[in-house]
Amino acid sequence: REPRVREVMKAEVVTAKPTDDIRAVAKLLVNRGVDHIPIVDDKGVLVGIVTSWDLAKALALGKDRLMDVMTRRVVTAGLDDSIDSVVSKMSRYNISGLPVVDDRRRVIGLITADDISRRLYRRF
Amino acid sequence: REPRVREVMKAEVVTAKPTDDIRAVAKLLVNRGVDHIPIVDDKGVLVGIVTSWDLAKALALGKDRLMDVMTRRVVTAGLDDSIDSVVSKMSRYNISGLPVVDDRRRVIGLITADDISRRLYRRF
Ligand SMILES: C[S@@+](CC[C@H](N)C(=O)[O-])C[C@H]1O[C@@H](n2cnc3c(N)ncnc32)[C@H](O)[C@@H]1O
Ligand SMILES: C[S@@+](CC[C@H](N)C(=O)[O-])C[C@H]1O[C@@H](n2cnc3c(N)ncnc32)[C@H](O)[C@@H]1O
Repeated sequence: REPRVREVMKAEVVTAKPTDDIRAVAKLLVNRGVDHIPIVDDKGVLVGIVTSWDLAKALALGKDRLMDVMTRRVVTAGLDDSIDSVVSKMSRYNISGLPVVDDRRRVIGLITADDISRRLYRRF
Repeated sequence: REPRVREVMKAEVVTAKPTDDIRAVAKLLVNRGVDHIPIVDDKGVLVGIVTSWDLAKALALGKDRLMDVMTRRVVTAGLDDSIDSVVSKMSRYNISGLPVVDDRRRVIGLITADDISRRLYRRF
């Protein structure tokens, strides 16, 4: 039986707000040891995503506002989606993490290539 | 039959030198759309690794020298290692990419969680 997103994702997600300071978001990413930070509004609704790659880009180009580096059109997954569909999206867009959202686009989890590769070699 | 590292890794690797400018390395990462840059000496021997996460850390802490952010003790893989052993290392050290080295520790490839998850869902 093929696992679904809800069995592989992490339910604990580090998020930030679009008005947060870019250095504060970078410190959050470093302190939590994560690579993906979904950006949410006051109701928890997804409005963008920032990855360590975006922050590297900010360093490269000397950008200093979160709004200048975050991606707004976010590729997401649903709880009952197949892992196949997630890997397909990752491959198509060259991304390594998808926020998991509910029917009102609130962030309820995150699934990454790390989670998928570890799940498939379940011993780890 | 379980695949080996040589069948899953990417043989084309973006590398940099320890004396390169941190912003130039960040631009390289952005332009090539990668997350991992092995640092090699003049003979191509591995001396460290920089990821988009390290560059995010440089932004967070205001560091501006590659030598201040690169990781020197690099976890690596060999061509004939099992994927199991790679996933085990990724899990143990919370990392998502391993440089593949030859017997003289020269970089001959890179294997990431992205490569592994895509390989296991071979349709993509
Ligand atoms: C093309 S990827 C390549 C580097 C890296 N693998 C990563 O995932 O960030 C870099 C860009 O993808 C964007 N990105 C990452 N995850 C995303 C997602 N789930 N939906 C939309 N864009 C995403 C990032 O914001 C970044 O601008
Ligand atoms: C603990 S990881 C967490 C974030 C992210 N998953 C990553 O791989 O960078 C971050 C640190 O791991 C280091 N790192 C990444 N790949 C490594 C490898 N193959 N060997 C040793 N350190 C590595 C990076 O240099 C960075 O300082």
